[in-house]
Amino acid sequence: GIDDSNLDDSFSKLAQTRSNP
Amino acid sequence: GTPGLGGGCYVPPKQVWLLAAKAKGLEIAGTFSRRQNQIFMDMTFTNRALTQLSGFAIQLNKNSFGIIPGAQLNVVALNPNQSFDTSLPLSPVGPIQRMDPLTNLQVAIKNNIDVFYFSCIMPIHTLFVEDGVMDKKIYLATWKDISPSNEIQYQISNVTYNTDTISQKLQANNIFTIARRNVEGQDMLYQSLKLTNGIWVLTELKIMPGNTSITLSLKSRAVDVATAIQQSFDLILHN
Repeated sequence: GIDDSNLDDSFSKLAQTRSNP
Repeated sequence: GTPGLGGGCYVPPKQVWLLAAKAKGLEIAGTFSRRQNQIFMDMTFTNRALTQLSGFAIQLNKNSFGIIPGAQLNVVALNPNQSFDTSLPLSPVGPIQRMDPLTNLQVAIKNNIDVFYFSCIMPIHTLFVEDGVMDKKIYLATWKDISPSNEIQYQISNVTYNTDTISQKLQANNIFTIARRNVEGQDMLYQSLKLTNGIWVLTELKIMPGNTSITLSLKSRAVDVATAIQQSFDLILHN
């Protein structure tokens, strides 16, 4: 099945990189 | 049905599209709405002439999203000073011709006196479909895949709603939050929407607590829609 925790982590990483201009 | 109820899609107030002085006494005010998965042109026809007006029909010119009437126009014969409300369902399955602005519609109305023409702008959020939730994996891959040079950023000012309300208001207009993260107090919303013609748009909203200016970043393979999409966020978040 889909590893949701991995996806969650990916969104967190995306948010991290995007939060600082 | 009352426009706007059901889906909760934002319905702008009706505007006068056709002035009686320019149409031998026929006045048309209208707006666009989306309910039960369908777009509607909600109009009020008023007879400001001294004789009866009858035999109404409508035609739309080719437009960017292939919008055509989904039914015949239903307007009764109007006596002087009489008004009639009608809701014309629209379908996005017609011939396509790019318009400027993108959602401009050119309309022809016929009655027993003459044929009259006007144009109006469809708010693009009426073209956001109900199945616009992008799969999270696909979102992440697509966001990565679209080059940063194709990302368009806007500031939306004077947004007085909190993150939950922002998300709910957008969702009521088929802009779906698929992920939400908080980084050092800043809320980041990852959202998707799909237009009736199958174009997907990925957005990110940065919301700082205590700051009424929020940042909208937008990625799509069809950048032409960006301005209209930004205007829809602006409209929805100020109503």
